Amino acid sequence: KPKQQVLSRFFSPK
Amino acid sequence: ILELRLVQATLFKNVLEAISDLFSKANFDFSGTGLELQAMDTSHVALVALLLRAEAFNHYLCDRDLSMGLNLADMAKAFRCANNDDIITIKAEEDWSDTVTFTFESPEDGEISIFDFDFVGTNGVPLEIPEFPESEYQAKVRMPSAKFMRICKKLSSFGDSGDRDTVVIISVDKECVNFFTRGKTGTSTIVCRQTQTVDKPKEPTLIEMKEQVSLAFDLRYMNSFSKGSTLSDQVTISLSSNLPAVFEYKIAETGYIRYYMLPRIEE
Repeated sequence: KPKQQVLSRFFSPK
Repeated sequence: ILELRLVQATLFKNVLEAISDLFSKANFDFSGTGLELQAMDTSHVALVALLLRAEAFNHYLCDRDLSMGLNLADMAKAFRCANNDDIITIKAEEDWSDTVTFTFESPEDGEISIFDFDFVGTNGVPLEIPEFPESEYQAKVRMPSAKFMRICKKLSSFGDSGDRDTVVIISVDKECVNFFTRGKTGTSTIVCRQTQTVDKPKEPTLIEMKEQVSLAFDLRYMNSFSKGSTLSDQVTISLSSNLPAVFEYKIAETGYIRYYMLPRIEE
């Protein structure tokens, strides 16, 4: 099955 | 001091129903503008961002920004006890005692229920959420939110392992959006054509395509996102192979709920 990517690289802490 | 009032509990009940199965904790940011809520699931696959502008409330007083983490499961339980037409008051006192009070008042019999929630740590939210440039999205699909929910349900009933780990491929080609999944002994495809707005002006399916796109998503998450349908008649899905997909429900004139998720990729 294709691997799920995580969102971390698109959002940084405020 | 923070003091908010909503004369109908429905809006908040729907918000909690739309987020509490996927996200266990959320960060609530209250400011003069309104309420901004953010939550990330524990595996960092999905992010939800909600905005309810001050105008969404019947009374809104917030003279100092306040950010609080709250447990959504506890809140959802409390809100299930509230009737749709209960009046909700949300209050936090001046001394910032690390609790917030939600009061439900029945306009009929005057019964009042009071819930105090302690602040909790959150999964790394709040985050800075940029507005991704429109031009970076290969396709945008707008459809009735009930239709999107129905599609997710149909695909779930066919998918090879129920809701768990089933992958849906969304592909946009000219005036069609296809939802494809594989079952135990076959495949299932749901094709949605762009509808002529003159026939059903209130519930159009609109497709804007810059280039063909085909992306794989986890159906379990999509199913959860589709619960946003109680907040809006329409959902807009923005698709890109390089950016998080956005599933957006506009809440009347007063805000939105946006779910972000990246597609799955071949290793």
